[in-house]
Amino acid sequence: AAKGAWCPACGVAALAPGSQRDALLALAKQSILAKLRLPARPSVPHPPSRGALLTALRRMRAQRSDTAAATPGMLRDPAQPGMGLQQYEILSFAESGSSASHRVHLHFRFSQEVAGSTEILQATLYLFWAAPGPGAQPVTVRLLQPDPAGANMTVASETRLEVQRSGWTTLDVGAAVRSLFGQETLRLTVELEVPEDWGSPLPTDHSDSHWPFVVVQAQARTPHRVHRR
Amino acid sequence: GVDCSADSRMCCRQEFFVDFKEIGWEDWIIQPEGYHMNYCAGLCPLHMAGVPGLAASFHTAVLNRIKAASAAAAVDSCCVPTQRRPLSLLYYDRDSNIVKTDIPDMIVDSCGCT
Repeated sequence: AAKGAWCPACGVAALAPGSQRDALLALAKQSILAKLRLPARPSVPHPPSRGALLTALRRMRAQRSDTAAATPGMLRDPAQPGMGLQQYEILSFAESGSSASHRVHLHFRFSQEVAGSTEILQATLYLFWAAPGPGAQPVTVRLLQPDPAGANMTVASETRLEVQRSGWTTLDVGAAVRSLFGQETLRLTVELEVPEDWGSPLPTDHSDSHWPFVVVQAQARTPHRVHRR
Repeated sequence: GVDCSADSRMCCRQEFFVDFKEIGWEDWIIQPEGYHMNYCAGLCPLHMAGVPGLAASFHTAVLNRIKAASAAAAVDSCCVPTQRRPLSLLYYDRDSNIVKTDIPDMIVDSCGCT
């Protein structure tokens, strides 16, 4: 409304410039949190190391261009605006859990806000092997899920790999994450088992740029449509 | 569309930038640095109805005259967004995961009269 006048639509007196700016800032916060389905702004995060983040973003970009080149048009590019439905790319770094000399548990957490309102398009686990030694070395990757009958974990799937040189490996974990998003505990647990003489399958330093991570591509679920007869 | 200036009274796009640092959100929103929450403001008298910005053709001008002539019997239209684009966000969720998403229709690029 013009200065000193009333808003013709809502009848509210025009705000003083300072309080108008405060009202607009409050509206901006409310609008962004609502669109991200967040009840409030997240608490102060514990960001990953800069090296790990840059490496992960680089791997994601390389994976996306490989996929696009291999299946043109098949995989919807989440960065392509105008798709209508809101798309998400979620990058989750591993938290190390219980471990033995050559076996370790990795945990990947996901938030309810995204899990509760999206469908999974793709989920990929990225693992880095450093200097495995001569010849093909057997590695086993198990996806664990909570045992409904007790506190233990059961093996949902097991994959045996033959690692011949150092580098990244990717594993499709879409099915495991999809089943996870329907449960209470939104935590994906992965067990890595490597040959005894390797030592720990994880980098010794958490800030190492080869820290394992999972990338999930998700899309907002299509709203429930009511057809008028 | 028309961008508002200090003395514009007609329907226009008012720019408004929210600096995430100013509202204390720069620790969990990685990119961008702020949000262009532009909005539409101003009058839409009847002869401006259906005009997204300036009249650009003879047909529009004639139509406007007809509407102006019958202004006494009609009400104003509304000043609304005519073009919008997504807001791309890269942020930490509460599990410190990094989330990238494009929220559709969050940035107003131009305004016009309904």
